[in-house]
Amino acid sequence: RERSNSNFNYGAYHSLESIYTAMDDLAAEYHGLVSKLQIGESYEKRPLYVLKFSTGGPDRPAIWLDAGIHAREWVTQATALWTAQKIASEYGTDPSITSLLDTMDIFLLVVTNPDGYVYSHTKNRMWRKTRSKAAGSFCVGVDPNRNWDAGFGGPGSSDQRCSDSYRGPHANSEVEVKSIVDFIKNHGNIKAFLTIHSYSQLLMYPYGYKCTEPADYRELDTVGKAAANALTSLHGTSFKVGTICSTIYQASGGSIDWSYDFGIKYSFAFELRDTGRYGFLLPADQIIPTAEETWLGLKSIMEHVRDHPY
Amino acid sequence: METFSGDQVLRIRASSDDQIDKLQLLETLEHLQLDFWLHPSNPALPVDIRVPFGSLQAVRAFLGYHDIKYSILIEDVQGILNEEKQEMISNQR
Repeated sequence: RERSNSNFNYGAYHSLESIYTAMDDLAAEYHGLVSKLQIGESYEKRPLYVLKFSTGGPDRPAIWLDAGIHAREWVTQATALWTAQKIASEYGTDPSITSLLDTMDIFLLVVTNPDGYVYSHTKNRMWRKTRSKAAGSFCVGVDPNRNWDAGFGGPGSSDQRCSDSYRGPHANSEVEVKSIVDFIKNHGNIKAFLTIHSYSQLLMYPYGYKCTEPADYRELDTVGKAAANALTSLHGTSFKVGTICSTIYQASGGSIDWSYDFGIKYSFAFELRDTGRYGFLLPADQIIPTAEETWLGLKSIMEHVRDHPY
Repeated sequence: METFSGDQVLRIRASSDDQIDKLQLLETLEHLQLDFWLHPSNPALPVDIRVPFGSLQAVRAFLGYHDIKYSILIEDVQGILNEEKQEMISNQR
């Protein structure tokens, strides 16, 4: 197997196998900095791999990043992989990345919902849920972003198994969600939780399960707006910033609500660009521009996290 | 492989809370097999729905009857998927 990322086409959509191979290659090429950890396996027994970026040292604070919890939002997995290459290749040359990784670790889950991702490549391009089955039901899967233990079962999630926003039988019923929850609880020192979705250009912070402002509203709003401005500066893509409830809709059982209530103050969700017409069916020639602008937003938040320990 | 020939994505602009309620009702009609890309929440935000070809007539009639404004965001979902597939084949080459 060729052990180099230099020929990998970041401007194309790839199969799960191809993404996992690229992650191996990245870990091999930057072996002192990047390692690949398995944090669990999906319902259909596919590994859940996290890339760990670390310059060493025990018990360091860390930033969590995940992408593609809704399988069909392919630009998010592609953006995550591009971001991984960016972080690895610019450590030691880019002052911001260097200082960040000299202070903190980064964990990046490139494909959060691998079963759904494979299903969207082979059977149904519009698939968004997991692929878990329940006895006595014809319908498959749970919306993994309605399955977290944060206002679980409340408004903006469905109890109907066939619905695209079916919340599941109980919080953390999906092994993909539970694996992340367990990893973060066991780590114990995660300071930011950033999740990458795609649709309608939004940067959101808690809450979604209730329409009240979080205790850190002022700071989160300031950080979010600064990140959105940084993002916009590259290609002019405009992002709206606010709580989930005020920018999109009330939705219960979402990941950043759980992470915030768990004590991770800097919890944000990105909804990447869609041109206003294609949704998550973004043409491949927009992957790299999307990743580039998203990186500026991510970097802005990560720098704030680095400079504001708590 | 499921196909989406003739499926359309509609962008709906509700003008009142009453229209939002109507769209929330639409969301519960499972036989229409609607895929909400943006769920109805308040009139300031659009609602995007992928409507299977077989449900288009019913949904348009519903919107027309309740005087809810909409535009077509994607004319034929399968058309975009075909372009995407071609792009992937060419990338693999």
